[in-house]
Amino acid sequence: MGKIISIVNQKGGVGKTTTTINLGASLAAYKKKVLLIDLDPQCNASTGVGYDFNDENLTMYDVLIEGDSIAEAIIDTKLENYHYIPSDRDLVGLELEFAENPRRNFILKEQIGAIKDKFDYILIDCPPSLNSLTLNALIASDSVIIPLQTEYYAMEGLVNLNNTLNLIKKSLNPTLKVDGILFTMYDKRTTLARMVVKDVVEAAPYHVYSTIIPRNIVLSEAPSHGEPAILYSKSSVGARAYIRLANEIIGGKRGK
Amino acid sequence: MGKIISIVNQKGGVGKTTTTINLGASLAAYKKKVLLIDLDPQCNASTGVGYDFNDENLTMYDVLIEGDSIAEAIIDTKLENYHYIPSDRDLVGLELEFAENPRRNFILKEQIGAIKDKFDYILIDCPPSLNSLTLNALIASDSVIIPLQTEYYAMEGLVNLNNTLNLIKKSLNPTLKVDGILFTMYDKRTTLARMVVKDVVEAAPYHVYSTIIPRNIVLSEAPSHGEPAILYSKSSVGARAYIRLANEIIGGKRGK
Ligand SMILES: Nc1ncnc2c1ncn2[C@@H]1O[C@H](COP(=O)(O)OP(=O)(O)OP(=O)(O)O)[C@@H](O)[C@H]1O
Ligand SMILES: Nc1ncnc2c1ncn2[C@@H]1O[C@H](COP(=O)(O)OP(=O)(O)OP(=O)(O)O)[C@@H](O)[C@H]1O
Ligand SMILES: [Mg+2]
Ligand SMILES: [Mg+2]
Repeated sequence: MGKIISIVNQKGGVGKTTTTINLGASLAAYKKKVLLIDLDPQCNASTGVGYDFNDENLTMYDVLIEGDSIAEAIIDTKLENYHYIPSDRDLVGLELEFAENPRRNFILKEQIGAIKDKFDYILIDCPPSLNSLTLNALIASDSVIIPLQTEYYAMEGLVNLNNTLNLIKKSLNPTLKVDGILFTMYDKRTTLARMVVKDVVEAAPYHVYSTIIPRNIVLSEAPSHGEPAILYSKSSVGARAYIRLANEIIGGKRGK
Repeated sequence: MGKIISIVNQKGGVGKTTTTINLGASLAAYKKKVLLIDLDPQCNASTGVGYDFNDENLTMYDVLIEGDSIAEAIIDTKLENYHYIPSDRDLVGLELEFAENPRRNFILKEQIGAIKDKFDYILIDCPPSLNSLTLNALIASDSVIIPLQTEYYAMEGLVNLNNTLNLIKKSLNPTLKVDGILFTMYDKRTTLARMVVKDVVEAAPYHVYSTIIPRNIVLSEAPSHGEPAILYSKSSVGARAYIRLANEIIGGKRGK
């Protein structure tokens, strides 16, 4: 029975896409069957796993707006056990196309059931806003992972995100859990980063992964090669951090 | 006659808020009368200029959704010539509250005329998405500045942003111009950053400011003190870069 996890944070540029791609690849390296769903019209996760936009594949636009089969949109990556469904720029129109439709935020939930059992993990990369696309992801998910850049604005945004998640749990998806907060782009030399980690660990209402993702140039270079970091530079600090995270998640080790 | 400039990029975390706050403060230091409008429900720009959320002030929610007077929502900062209008978390509801209203993307334009002549520059901080809030900003604006993080995904997003701006110009705001692209968080030690600058300068359809904003810890520490960098640490590399940018914009020097 696959676990559906949304990678979510309305604050922009905190490492949602980087986490979805590299956690997915690392779970696949541990022989878990993984599907990455790109739900952001920016299509960054699609680029980062090497999608060729000239291909005639189905995308999440076809699945959500045209009603095509989600199973037929699945594409292989170079990594065994790792598959994905690309996004499309036109997904930005979902909000308007379905403005009148009360079911607009449940479309993914209705579709995803057909493929849930084919994978151990389904990871959904969300856009940086709390719009219909993110709501579709949160309603279809079992749990969420919150990437948190170790910066002041990102920390402040946590309160807002917590309120939203509670609203979703109350009315739209009562079983939604938060698996954990993941610190990203951590630079141990700065007082700010250490302060954010300390404040969040003390105050956050959720579990905090003991794995911390450091700032590492490989993680921002790999997307230009269309590869996850563990393919682009397996021994890099960034790739190894996501492998540790995958191990922590599979092992279910409780860090703080 | 004031100039209304939107600071816009749908890619998240590229330095929109940091640019709006610090360019605004630097223009004010050059004795220009400046208004900062925070149009992002995350309220980062409001935090960054020291807004106290316990105050009973009017916000952009009251202006856009309740129809209150924009002039009455203006608040002073510690800097002479520098004023702002705070945002509100509930602004995220604009899209739904006005889904039926064909004028929903023109509300700011209708309101802002009343105060345009009181300022030399009105800078609007936009959220990381192309929703009704950003459309309100683009339709009300004379021009835009595009902060561009020197990273691969941010560079890729430029194509998308260009398409959107052309659509807006064609149908909603024919006089909208792009004042320039501003490179942010530049780390000269990385090949990636140098590659992005080179590729964008060669290919971009817009003017590129000769001022480049380097990655500088002061720019991420200042928000936790509710101050622009030129108040928090005037001689820092980050503060001085935004002062250079303000000088370049006022002087109208054409860099490349
Ligand atoms: N640990 C890291 N070290 C260095 N660079 C990183 C790291 N994580 C992410 N990056 C880079 O930082 C930028 C922002 O990361 P990313 O795009 O994954 O964030 P996001 O939250 O998905 O952004 P958006 O809100 O636009 O969807 C990207 O250019 C990415 O390559
Ligand atoms: N030149 C810089 N050097 C170091 N840190 C920076 C710089 N510019 C911005 N930052 C930090 O990087 C993070 C992202 O910047 P900022 O919030 O301004 O981007 P944004 O585009 O407004 O994000 P969003 O898409 O969420 O609105 C912030 O924590 C900010 O403090
Ligand atoms: Mg992303
Ligand atoms: Mg911002």
